[in-house]
Amino acid sequence: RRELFIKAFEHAQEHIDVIYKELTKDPHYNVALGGGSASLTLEDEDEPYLAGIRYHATPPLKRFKEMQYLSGGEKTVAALALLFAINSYQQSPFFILDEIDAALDISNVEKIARYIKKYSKINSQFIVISLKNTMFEKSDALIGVFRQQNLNSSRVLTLDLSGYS
Amino acid sequence: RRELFIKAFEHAQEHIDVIYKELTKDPHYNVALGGGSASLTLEDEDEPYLAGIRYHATPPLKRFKEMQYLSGGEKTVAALALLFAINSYQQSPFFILDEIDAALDISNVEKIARYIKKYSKINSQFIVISLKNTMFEKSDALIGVFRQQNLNSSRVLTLDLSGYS
Amino acid sequence: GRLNGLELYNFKSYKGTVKFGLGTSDFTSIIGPNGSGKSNMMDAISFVLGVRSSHLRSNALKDLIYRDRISSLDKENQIPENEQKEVDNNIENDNSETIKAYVKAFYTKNSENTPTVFERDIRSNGDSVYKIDGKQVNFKNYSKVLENENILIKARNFLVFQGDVENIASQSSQQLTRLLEEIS
Amino acid sequence: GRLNGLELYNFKSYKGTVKFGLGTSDFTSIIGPNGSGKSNMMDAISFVLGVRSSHLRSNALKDLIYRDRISSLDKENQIPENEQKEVDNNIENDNSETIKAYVKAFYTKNSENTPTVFERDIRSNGDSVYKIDGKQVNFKNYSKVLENENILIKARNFLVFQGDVENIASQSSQQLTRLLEEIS
Ligand SMILES: Nc1ncnc2c1ncn2[C@@H]1O[C@H](COP(=O)(O)OP(=O)(O)OP(=O)(O)O)[C@@H](O)[C@H]1O
Ligand SMILES: Nc1ncnc2c1ncn2[C@@H]1O[C@H](COP(=O)(O)OP(=O)(O)OP(=O)(O)O)[C@@H](O)[C@H]1O
Ligand SMILES: [Mg+2]
Ligand SMILES: [Mg+2]
Repeated sequence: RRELFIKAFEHAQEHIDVIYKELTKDPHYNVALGGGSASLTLEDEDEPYLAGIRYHATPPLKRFKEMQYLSGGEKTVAALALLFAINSYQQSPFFILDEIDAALDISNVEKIARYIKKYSKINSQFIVISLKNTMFEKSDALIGVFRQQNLNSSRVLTLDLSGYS
Repeated sequence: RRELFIKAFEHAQEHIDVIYKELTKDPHYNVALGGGSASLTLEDEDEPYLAGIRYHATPPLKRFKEMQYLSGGEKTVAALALLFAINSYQQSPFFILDEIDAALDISNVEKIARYIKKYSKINSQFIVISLKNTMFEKSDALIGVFRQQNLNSSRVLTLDLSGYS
Repeated sequence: GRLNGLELYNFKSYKGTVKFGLGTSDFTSIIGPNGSGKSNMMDAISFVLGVRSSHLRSNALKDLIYRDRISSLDKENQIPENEQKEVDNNIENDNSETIKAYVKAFYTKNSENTPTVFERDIRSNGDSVYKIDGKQVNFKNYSKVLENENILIKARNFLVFQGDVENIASQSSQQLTRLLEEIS
Repeated sequence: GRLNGLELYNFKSYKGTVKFGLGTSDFTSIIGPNGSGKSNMMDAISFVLGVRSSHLRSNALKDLIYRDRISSLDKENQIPENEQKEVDNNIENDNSETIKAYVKAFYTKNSENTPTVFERDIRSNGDSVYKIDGKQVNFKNYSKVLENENILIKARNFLVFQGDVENIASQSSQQLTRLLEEIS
């Protein structure tokens, strides 16, 4: 039991910082400098599954590491980094994300959408519900949901975007 | 005590439906038909302050009245109607609203922004934090907040929009 | 593996049968106005994978069946369905119950060419029944097949419901340990 | 009445003194990128009106003072400040304590021409001190003056913090009664 736990933990610990950096670095600067830093630490090395795991994330150009100091948008980005790091241990075939971009400003929506686009080709399929065009315009296909009033029912239309540039 | 409570309750009860209708009706149709319906009911008529108050809201063209059936955006609009109805009893001089439009689609942002613009002139001042231009472009003035990196500090700039059409 | 498409029958705001495919798209967006049924679509996918109805903004399986309107009478008549029935339904198939609603997910495993059909039905007696390629199975076997595909329902490490994203970062250190325990 | 302007000194992410006016604007928007300090500005307004620091995303008043960096050492040294100090601070003004941070709100009452200055300081000993037009008052009198202006701090029926808006509609029927009781 301890073995399995440690293996999963070490995997997430190794990936969290790289993923957080990629989600926060400014795509226009190629400098490796970009991006914040994130870490996972065990509260009790001996019996880890009985104690907690601490998560710290520091946005680029900031100095605090406690989660309580993060703003709404900064917390969303830190949360997505954690989700992707933990999931990468037993990579699920697909993700379903419902309006994860609600608290993000346009530059952060852009960064998350790029990340999703890139990793949807390499790892898992992504199904993302969004109201922001900066997010959905990068997808390969759209599922348009609408209400058909006379039937009092929801209906869907699908649109393949790959033909459009 | 009972008198005061009943007075406040009846005030909110009278206003909730009118406010909800105004927040949900489609501005392009002048028909009085537009808009949903909302209501407040006492669980115990005799000693109201010892029991609860039920809130129901039905969006336009929908049929359910329980809050659990509302979507994220529909709940936001219902919440704002309740806030404005309750506040109108002892009208506060100003409101401060932090990203209330996060779950709203563009047409609902438009409706809420119009409502705020209209009532800011009649009732209270509104100070609204938003990431969506459909919301802030209707304001009289902007406070731009930015981080001055070399000082490691937040700074503000103000911009009066009234000169612009 | 890949999710190829879905078929809903009388699920939440989707009346009758609604089918669609995801084609070859790796990144698919679901868009539409407030209240149109986007989150209900996510609920449909979560439902067919075996997620409990309490995570689908409802109190009982019956709430997931398409309803034209809720009259206050209807409200009183609802028997609070026994959630437990979701998990320990047995194999014997009492055909007497009609299917009130269902969701099918078409999913192709890496090593195969034809999709596997995962299906979950809601019956008129409030039971929920699981099927793979049309054959009824119990919940335990159903989730085992999903686990082989790294679809971990208990950990839900691939689903983010509306409004939940920030909570992932602010969960307590104990919750984080529990999540890691689920996936290890 | 009207809110005319604000002055912050070492409050959260605002280093030193930051002042601005609202002019004649009835509808003012605060905009800026994620993490720039928008919600901290709302916290400043809530703070000066007497809202407790637990509603301002912090555990103690000391967290509201501008900090250049948090070293782990600093973290250990913090005495968990006694929240209660916020409410029963007495009038005698022990000048020995320096002011670490403050917020001033310039507010003009309907019947007057010159603004009233509401001020709340954080002292180095962790106390919080309230002033009206430069004169120290206790919390009770401070909130009475605000109540005369229909600024009801306990009900907070005019503040919606980030992420809270949907909760207003889904609060329990008892909570709704309590809110109405506050404003009646
Ligand atoms: N059992 C049901 N039968 C019929 N309609 C239902 C049922 N359950 C929910 N609904 C309807 O579904 C609608 C909500 O849909 P949903 O939550 O998917 O919206 P959404 O597209 O996600 O909106 P938003 O953008 O605001 O989040 C409600 O208006 C509700 O009336
Ligand atoms: N006491 C403090 N001293 C210095 N900086 C602080 C202090 N408290 C919070 N901060 C900083 O303030 C920032 C958060 O600001 P705030 O929550 O106002 O952002 P925001 O503009 O609302 O962002 P969003 O759009 O994401 O909600 C954090 O990055 C944090 O580092
Ligand atoms: Mg939704
Ligand atoms: Mg904020």
